[in-house]
Amino acid sequence: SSLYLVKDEL
Amino acid sequence: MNIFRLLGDLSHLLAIMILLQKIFYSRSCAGISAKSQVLFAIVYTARYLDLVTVYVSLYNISMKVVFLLSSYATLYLIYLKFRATYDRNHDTFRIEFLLLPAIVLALLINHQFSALEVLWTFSIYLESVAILPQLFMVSKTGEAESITSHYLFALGSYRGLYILNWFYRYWTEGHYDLIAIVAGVVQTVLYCDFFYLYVTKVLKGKKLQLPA
Repeated sequence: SSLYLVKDEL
Repeated sequence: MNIFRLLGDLSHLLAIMILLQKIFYSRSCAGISAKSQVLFAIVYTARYLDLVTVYVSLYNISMKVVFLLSSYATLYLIYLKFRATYDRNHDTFRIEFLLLPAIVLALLINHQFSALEVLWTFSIYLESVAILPQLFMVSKTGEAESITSHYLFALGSYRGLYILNWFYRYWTEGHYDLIAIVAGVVQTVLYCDFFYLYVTKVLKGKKLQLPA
């Protein structure tokens, strides 16, 4: 998750 | 996706593969901190719960599945298959000193007070310090096998490359995530001492040995 970083990061 | 991000992911993947194959082929987990590996399994489990809620890309899903499965496979090798070789007397870091602050901090400092978001934040905080039991073990025994050093180097480089990726994204897309950045910097700084020893010793063919 995480709202501000696109969800693509691992 | 940019080159720093891709290299970061590949470095992370490489670290995991080095560790698994070291344990598997030497049939021993000597020198490996099971406690760090438990923390990593907790990190991936807490972070990748969104596997079942959002679809991002095939790449994203595959990497998450690989990270999750390999972390549990590592625990299986250490605690069951090769448990006789586990060096528990040197693996004495108290992980509650990392777990409890990560839980409290995630509850206090997050982007949104929702279950998935708090768990994501917790995993980011915990990951930043999860390597400490392993580094503590190396400092306690005063040495590390070369293969363990390669593992640590690849694992440490991964978040460092992510920092470059975040710089790049801020520069090209104008957005950033302070929680990830601060934790990523902490995580990378923890490896600095090790990076220095790796470059000055291991790369020159010497075993990583700390001064007595």
